[in-house]
Amino acid sequence: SNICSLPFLAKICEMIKSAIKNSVPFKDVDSDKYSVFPTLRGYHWRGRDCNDSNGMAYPGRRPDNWDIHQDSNCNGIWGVDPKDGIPYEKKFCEGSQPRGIILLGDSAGAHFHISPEWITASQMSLKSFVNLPTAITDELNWPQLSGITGFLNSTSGITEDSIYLRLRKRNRCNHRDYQNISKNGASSQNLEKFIESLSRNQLLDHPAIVIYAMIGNDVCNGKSDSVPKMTTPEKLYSKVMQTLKYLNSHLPNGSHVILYGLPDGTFLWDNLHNKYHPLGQLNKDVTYAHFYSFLNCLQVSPCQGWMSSNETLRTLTSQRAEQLSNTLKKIATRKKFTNFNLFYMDFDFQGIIKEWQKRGGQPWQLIEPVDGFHPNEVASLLLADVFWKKVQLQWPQVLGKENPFNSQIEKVFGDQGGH
Amino acid sequence: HSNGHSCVGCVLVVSVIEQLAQVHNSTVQASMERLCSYLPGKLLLKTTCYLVVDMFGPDIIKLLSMDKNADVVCHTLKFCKQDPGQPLCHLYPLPKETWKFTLEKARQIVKKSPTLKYSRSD
Repeated sequence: SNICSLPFLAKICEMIKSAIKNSVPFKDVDSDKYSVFPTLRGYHWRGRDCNDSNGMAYPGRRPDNWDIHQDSNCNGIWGVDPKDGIPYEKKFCEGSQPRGIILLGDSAGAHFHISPEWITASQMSLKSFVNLPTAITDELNWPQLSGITGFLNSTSGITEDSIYLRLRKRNRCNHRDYQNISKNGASSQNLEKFIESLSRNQLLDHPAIVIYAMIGNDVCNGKSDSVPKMTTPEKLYSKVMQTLKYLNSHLPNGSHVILYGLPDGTFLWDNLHNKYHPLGQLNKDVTYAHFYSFLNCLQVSPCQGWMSSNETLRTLTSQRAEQLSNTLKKIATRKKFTNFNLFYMDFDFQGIIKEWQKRGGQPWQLIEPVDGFHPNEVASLLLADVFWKKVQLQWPQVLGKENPFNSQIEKVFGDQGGH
Repeated sequence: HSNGHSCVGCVLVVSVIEQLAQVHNSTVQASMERLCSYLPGKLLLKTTCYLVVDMFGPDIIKLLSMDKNADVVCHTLKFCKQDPGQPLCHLYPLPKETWKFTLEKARQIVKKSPTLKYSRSD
C-alpha cells in the first residue's frame, strides 16, 4: 500500500515529501527557490525562473548591471537599445519603483478547489479528470488562479484580475515577481514552520508588498470541542509579532505589510445548509447540513465552528474571529518597523456579497461547492478587487506609480516571456 | 475518529460509482470500469483505480446490488468504523431498519456468498 516503499521510488518520494513539507520547489536546479516546473511548489506558486542554472537570476531581484547581458530578474527586459546605447532595464524601470507581491496564507489564499466534475456522475466524462494530476501535485490548490498571485486568465468568466496582474499592469517591470507562500491548514501558530520558504534578499531584491492572510484556521478545526482549540488573542499577538520581526529582517527597505482580518463565517451555514451538496443533487438526498454533520462526526471538518447546526457555536466562532481581527488591528496601529510600513484591512465578505448580488448572483455561488467552505475563484477575485480599491484609496504609496514606459516595454518585449 | 479521511474518501468514491450506474443504467461493475477509464494514466491514477477495483470490486458489487448505500458499504468494508462510545457517522439518511441489523445483514452478504474472482470485462 505504501508505494514509496518500492526501492526505485524511495528517492523521488523523499524529494517530493521534502518539497511539500518545506513549501519550496521540487525542481530547482540552482536552489534559488524559483523553478521552471509548474507544480510541486513550482511556478504556479512563485515567478518562473528564467535561468535555472544560475542562482543569481530570479524574479524580484534588482538588475545586475542593468541587465545589459542577461535578464537577471526574469522580467523579460534586458539588453541595450541600439538607438542610444542605454540598457532597456535602465531606460524603462529605473525610478519606477518595481515591487513584488508575497502572500503568507492558508488554503483560501492558495485557492483550494476540488472540482465538482470529479464527483458529479451525471456530467462525468473522459475530460472530467484531465486536471486531476496537476491538482494533486499542487496539494489540491490552484495558486495560478488565486486572487492574490494568480497569473492565468480566470476560468469563471469574471473580469477582475488578481493583485499580481494588477501590479504587473501598473508597472510591467513587476513581471513574474509573485510568491504564494501558503499552506493548507496554515494559521498564525504554524506559519513559522514554512515562512523560511519566502524568498527575498534584503540587499539585492526590490521591496515587496506582503499580505498576511491567515483567515480561518485560528478559529477553525475539526475537533468536537472546537472552542478550546481556537487561537487566543494573546497567542495570536505573540506569533504575529514574531512573524513581523522575521519579515523586518528579510524584507528590503521600502516594503509594505498588510494584515488581513478574519471573516464572519456564519455566512456559510446561513446560505448553504439547506442547499443540495453535489453528491446529493442526483437523488435530492444530501444537503450541506448532512455533509457538515458527517464531517463533524468524523472530526475531519475543515471548520467545525462555522460548519455546524449549532448556532451558539457559530456565534462563538465569529466572536473569537472578531477578537483576533481586533488584535491584528491593534498591532497595525501601534507597531512600527524599520523596513516596512504596516497596515490592517478587514476581510469584507459582506461587501463582496453585495457586489455579487448587484450583478444578479446568489451568495452561495461564492463558496466552493464540494467542500462547502472555501471562497471560490469568483469570491477570491472580487476580494482582490475590493482590496485593490481600498489600498488605492487609503494607501496609494503601497502600489507604486504607473510606469509611463509600459507601452514601450510591451512594444519591445511583447509578453516578456510570459509566465 | 482514527480513520475519518479514509471514511470520507470511501463514501465519496462509492457514491460516484453508485450514481454512475444510476445515470447510465448500467451494472455496478460497468460503472466501476467506466470510472477507471475516465482517470488519466499520470501519477498511476488509472492503475490505482483498477487495483482498488480488483481488491474491493466484488464486495462493492454484491452490496450495491443489494441496494446498500455508500455508508453501509464503507462501514462493511471497514473504511468507516464506529469507535466505542462514538456516534455513528453517516452521510445519507439512515435506512428504515436498525443500523445494527442493516450492518449485520451486509456483513453476511459479503461473508456468505463465494468470493468472486474479479474478472475485468474486455
